[in-house]
Amino acid sequence: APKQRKIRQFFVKW
Amino acid sequence: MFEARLVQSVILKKVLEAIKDLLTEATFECSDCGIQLQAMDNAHVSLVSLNLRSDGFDKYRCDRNLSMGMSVPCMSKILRCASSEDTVTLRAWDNPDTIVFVFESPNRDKISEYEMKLINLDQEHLGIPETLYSCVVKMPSQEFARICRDLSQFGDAMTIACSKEGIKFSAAGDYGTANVKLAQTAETENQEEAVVVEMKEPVKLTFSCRYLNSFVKATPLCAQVQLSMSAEVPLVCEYQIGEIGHIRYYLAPKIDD
Repeated sequence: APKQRKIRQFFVKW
Repeated sequence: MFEARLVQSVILKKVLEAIKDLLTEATFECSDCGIQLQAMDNAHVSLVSLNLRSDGFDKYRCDRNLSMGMSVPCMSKILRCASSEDTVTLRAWDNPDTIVFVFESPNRDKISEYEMKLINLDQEHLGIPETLYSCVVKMPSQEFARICRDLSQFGDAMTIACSKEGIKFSAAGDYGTANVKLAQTAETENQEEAVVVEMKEPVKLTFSCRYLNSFVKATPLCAQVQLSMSAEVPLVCEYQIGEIGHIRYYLAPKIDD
């Protein structure tokens, strides 16, 4: 089954 | 001093309903431009971004930038004390420990004040890159809410596939499968009922139903919802908030290893 990603994998930390 | 007044407190009531499933606490950033909030849910799977522009308020004053950490359940309790016809004013002093909510009835014969303690939050702030999405779909928000509710009965995850024909939602589980297809509407006079697909490339992505069902709590804010998707990046689910701003939900997709 596809795995749930975390949102911060996609965005840059400020 | 910070003071923001909205004649229609119902807008703020709806905003709280739209975030309280996902967030337990959040920092409200107040500046000359308005009020912004950005926060992830506890599991860090989704992100809520709220923007209320200062020019959308009936009165707005913010002498210096303030970051106010608030308990969302507490704020929600306070806003439930306002009648929908009431005017709401948010008020805080510089370096505040508390924020005051003032509700006034239409003929000003009842004035209620609720003071809430602020909390110190060390929240991670994420920069969201500008993205050109492969598919942008606008559709009636009630229809989207209905589809999320219906399909979540069949599985924990929902696949959204978008092509030039339209948008297809599907779910599969132990009981069977469910598929809902929406075609683009022809030129219609009623824009609230329209389904419009702007597509550069077809997209197929899978998302957790639980989060989508939290996002659709924003349905009372706007008749239309906008879904923006590209392969293997978060979905953006956006609701306009009248003339004052918007709420965007970002949801990380499920991806095969």
